[in-house]
Amino acid sequence: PPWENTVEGIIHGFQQVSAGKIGACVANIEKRQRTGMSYEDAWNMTSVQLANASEAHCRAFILTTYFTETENQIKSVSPALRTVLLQLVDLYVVYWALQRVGDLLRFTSISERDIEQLQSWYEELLLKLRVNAVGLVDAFDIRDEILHSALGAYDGRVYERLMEEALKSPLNAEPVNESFHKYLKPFMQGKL
Amino acid sequence: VNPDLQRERDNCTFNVTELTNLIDGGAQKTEERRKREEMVLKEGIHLDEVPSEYLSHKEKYELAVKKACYLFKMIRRLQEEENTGMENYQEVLGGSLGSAILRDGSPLTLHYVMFIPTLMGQATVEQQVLWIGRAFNCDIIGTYAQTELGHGTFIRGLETTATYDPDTKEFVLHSPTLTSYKWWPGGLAHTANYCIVVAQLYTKGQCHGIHPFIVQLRDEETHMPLPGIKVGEIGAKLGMNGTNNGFLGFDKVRIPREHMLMKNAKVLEDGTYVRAPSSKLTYGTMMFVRVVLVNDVCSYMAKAVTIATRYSAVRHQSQPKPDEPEPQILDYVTQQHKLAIGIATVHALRLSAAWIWNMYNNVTAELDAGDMERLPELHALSCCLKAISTADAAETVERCRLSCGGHGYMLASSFPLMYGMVTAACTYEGENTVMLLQTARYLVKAWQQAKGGNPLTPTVAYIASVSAGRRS
Repeated sequence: PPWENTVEGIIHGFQQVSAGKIGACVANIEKRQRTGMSYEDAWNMTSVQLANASEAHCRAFILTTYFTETENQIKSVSPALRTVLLQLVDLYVVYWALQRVGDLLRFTSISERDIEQLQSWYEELLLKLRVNAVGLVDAFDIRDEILHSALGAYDGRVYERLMEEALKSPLNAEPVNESFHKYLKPFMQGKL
Repeated sequence: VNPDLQRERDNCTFNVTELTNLIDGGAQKTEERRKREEMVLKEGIHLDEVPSEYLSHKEKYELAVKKACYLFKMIRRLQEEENTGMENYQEVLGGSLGSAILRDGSPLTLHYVMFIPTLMGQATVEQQVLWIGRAFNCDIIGTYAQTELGHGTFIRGLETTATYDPDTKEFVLHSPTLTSYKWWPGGLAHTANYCIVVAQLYTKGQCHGIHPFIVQLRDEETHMPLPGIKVGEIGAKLGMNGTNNGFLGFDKVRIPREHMLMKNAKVLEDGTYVRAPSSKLTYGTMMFVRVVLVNDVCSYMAKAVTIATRYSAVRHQSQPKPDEPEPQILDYVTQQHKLAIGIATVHALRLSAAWIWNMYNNVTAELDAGDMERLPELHALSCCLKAISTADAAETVERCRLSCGGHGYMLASSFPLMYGMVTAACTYEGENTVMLLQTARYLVKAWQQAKGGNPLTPTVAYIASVSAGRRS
C-alpha cells in the first residue's frame, strides 16, 4: 500500500513493521529448522530479531492507544487544549517514525522524500510546542515537596536552591577538615 | 518567581488547570488528590533532619523504616476515618506521593503491592479471613519471595522445595542449594515477619510445579528469625537502597498444610494433589505488578520533565547572535527535542497504562467467572509494555538529566535517585529482554493462527490484516 504521511498512516506503518518482523522471525525459525536445527536452538538463534519484533508490536500498541485515547479525550476539552494535545500526539508519532526509519524503509513504501517531510514536520511541532513547554509540565501539578529538586521548583530559584543544598554538605560544617592535619599537610611537607 | 519562568507561564496558550483535570480524570479528582497530598505532607514525614544523601546504608534503612511506619500509621488512620480499603494504599503510597516521602524506596512497598494482592488473588476465603485483616492492619508485615539467586524470570526453574508430609499434615520447605536462596524481595531482609514463598510442590513423591505458600519468618514479638530460617540483606545497590531487599533460605522448615495458598491448586490432607484450572493462574501477582509498574514509571517521567523544562526556562547559555543576551536554553531546538518528547511520552504511556489497567480488571473479572481466554493476551501485553515503558522511562530520566548539564548530576536535582528507581524497574519483575521474548512467543503463535485463517485477539488483530500478501 502507498505510504501516507499522516498520524494514521504512520501507525499503520508501525503495524506493518511489527507484522513484517514477526513474519521474518517465523520464516527464520522455520528456515533454521529445515537445516536440522531444533526448534529451541532456532528460537535462540532468532531471539535478537524476536525481541525486536516484540518491541515493534509494543510501539504499534502504544502509538495506537495514545492516538485513539486522545481522540476520545479531546471531544470534551477546549479548542486551545485540543490543539496542544494533538500536537503532542503528532510529535510522539513522528518522533518514533524518525527513530525507526530503517524499519519503515524495510517494511513499508515510505520514501526519502516522505522522511524529509517527517523531519520538517517534527521540527515545526517543536517550535509550536515551545511556547507551552512550561505550561505542559505545570499541568502535571507536582508540588515542590514531591518534586524534591533544586532545579525544578515552581518558583525557579534554581541557583539559590543549589547553593542552599550545597551548604548542607557535612563537609561544610567546619572550615578545615581533619584530613588536612592527618594526611594533606604531612603529605605536602613530605612528612607522610 | 523567576521572571523567565513567569513569562513562560504568561505566554501559555491553554488553560493549565484544564489539562491537570484531564490528567487526573476530572476536576473533583484533582481536588481529592490535592487534598490528599496536603494531608499527607502536613504530617511532615517527608522532612529530613539530615539530608538522606549523607547517611550510611544502615542509617538510610532505619530512616526508611521510620518513615514507612509513620506513613502506614497515617493510612490506617485514614482508613478508619473514611472507612476505605485498598485504594488508600494505592493513592498514598503509589506514584509520586509515596516516592516523595521515601525517595529511595520503601521497605513496606511489597507488603501492599505484592503480599496483600497475592493473598487476595490466590488465598481461599478461609485463608483470606485468617490473613488479610491482619495484613491490612499491619499486625503482620509481609513480602513476596519468588526470585532465587540462580533463577530469575524463568520461574519454572525455581529450586526451593515444599514437600508434603501427610503424617504431620505439614509442608517441609527446603533450600537444597545456594542458588535456591530467595534473592531480592523488598522488605525481606529485616522488615517483614511473614512472606509468600514460591516453591516446587512435592507430594506423594511427585513434583507438581511451583505453588505459593505463606511462611512466618520471624517471631512476632522478638522479630528474631524462626528456626531454620536464614534471612538477611543483599547489600548496597545502584538505587532503591531504602527497600531492604533480602535473601532467604530454608533448612527443612515445617509449615501447616493450610499455609499453601489454595484458591487454585490444592493438596488434600492425605497428600492428594488437586490441579488448578490453569497453570497460568500462579502468574497473577506478577501481571498485577507489571501493570502497576507502567503507571509508576509515568510519575517518575513526569517529575523528570518538569524539573528539566523549568530549569531550561531559567538557565541561559551561550551567545549565538553577537550583541544579544544569552538565550534561555529552552530556545535551542536540541533542548526542545529532549524535553518535548519526554512530555509526550508521559501522556502516551499514561494512557497506555490506563488502557491495560482496564484490561487487567476485565480479565481478572473473567477469570473469577472461569473464563481464561484473554489471559495469554494480557500476559503478552503486560510483558512488553513493562519492558518498553521502563526502558523509555530510564531513557527519559537520563535525557532530562543530561539536558540540565552538570547541575543534573547533583543529587539535589533528584535525577540520580530517580534514575536508580526507574532503571531498577528494567530488571525487577522480569528483565526486559526476557519480557520481550515472552511476548514474542505469543506473537509467533498469533502469526501462525493468522496464517491458518483463525481469528486473532484484539491487540494482535492487525497482524492478519496488514500481513496479507506479505511473507505468508
